[in-house]
Amino acid sequence: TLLGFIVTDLPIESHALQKMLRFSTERSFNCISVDGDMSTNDTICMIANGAVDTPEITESSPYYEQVKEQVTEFGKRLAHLVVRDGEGATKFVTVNVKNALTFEDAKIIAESISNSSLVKTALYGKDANWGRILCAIGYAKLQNLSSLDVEKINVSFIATDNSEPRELKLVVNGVPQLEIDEERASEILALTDLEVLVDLGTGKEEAQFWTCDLSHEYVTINGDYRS
Amino acid sequence: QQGSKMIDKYALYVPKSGVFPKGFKVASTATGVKKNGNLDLGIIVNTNKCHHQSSAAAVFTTNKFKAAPVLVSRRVLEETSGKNVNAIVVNSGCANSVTGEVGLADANEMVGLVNSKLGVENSTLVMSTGVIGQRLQMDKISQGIDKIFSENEFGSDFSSWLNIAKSICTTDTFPKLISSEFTLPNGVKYTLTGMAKGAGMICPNMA
Repeated sequence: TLLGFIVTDLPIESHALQKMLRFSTERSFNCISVDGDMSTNDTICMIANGAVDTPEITESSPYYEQVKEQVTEFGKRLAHLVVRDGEGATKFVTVNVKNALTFEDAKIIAESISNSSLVKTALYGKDANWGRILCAIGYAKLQNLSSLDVEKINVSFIATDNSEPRELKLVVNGVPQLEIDEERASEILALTDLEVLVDLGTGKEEAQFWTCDLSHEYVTINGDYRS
Repeated sequence: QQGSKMIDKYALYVPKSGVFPKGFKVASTATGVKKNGNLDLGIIVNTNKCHHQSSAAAVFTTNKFKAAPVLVSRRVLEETSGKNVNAIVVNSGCANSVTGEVGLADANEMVGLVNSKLGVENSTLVMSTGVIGQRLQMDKISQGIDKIFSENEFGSDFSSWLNIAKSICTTDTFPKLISSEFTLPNGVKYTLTGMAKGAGMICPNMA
């Protein structure tokens, strides 16, 4: 279960606060997955008590957008901590889907990859298994297939430690790179933080999802939770 | 195959200090709902009475089987339009989920107890986390709420905030607490503090 609360001493009008929290959640807490399971109790709430002496923030306030962005980034930081604590997780994985036709398609594809048990076990095992990533893209529950073109898709691992080459291409314009630099792949996959980049090449929209690997420990933890 | 070496997540991700918003106080206690005796009840209250009244907002699970605390908190926000909500009470160890009418009564009792301590109706949101399908041990929860208020266990220092973050944990390996100070273009500084719990059953889609 995900529970969270955010409190601030800013005065924020209640309707504006609800809109702000919804915007933030769509880009933070609703973009994480540890195991693909949705709880009956998930709740994020926010209270603004107005202890700071400044005009109330409303949707028409000149500071509304700034505060909304700050709350969104704050929500992402909090959401990332949940993923980092994923039961048995050893890796924090950013799945970045870009150049989709729509934001919704990018998010659905990113979520599909993030929820794939086989992708997550491969990441745990440091296996550069691009086939499982493509498979998860292929069965993503899209409304239609207009964001997908098999001849335009690119899949890469991105190093998160500033080492070079930063990008390890696994699939280029739909063509698997059969002679992957396995040594470089092992270096990148040994990092605690990973990024999987999917460039669909069919549009301009992008979305990010954050997930973790799936380890033996997950089964140990969850095999006897109730008893 | 070998996984990555185990990392000390507590040392990496738990802060050692923080900056917290004015006017909030927090408290936590161990009621005995958690079998290991760890902190399992937390309350956050707004004590600010000047300048503006408080506002509250929330997003909830879209799971068809919504737990009692979700239904109760949503009702409170609907009835108040998010105005003048000044407390959140959270318990861990029991999710009060799939508990039917008795679960709803228990969640209502939790918010009622805090409301009565604050002296304001419809002023409290409630959350629960833990095992699904078990009834809350309301005797322990009630005593915990009583104790927190009667012994005025509220604080606003770092350890109080860290302890309430711990009180909502279940299988978490570390409490999740972050805080930041921001400056508006008019020079006014404000603070955001957030805490979360979650390690498994995580793929939320809240609305």
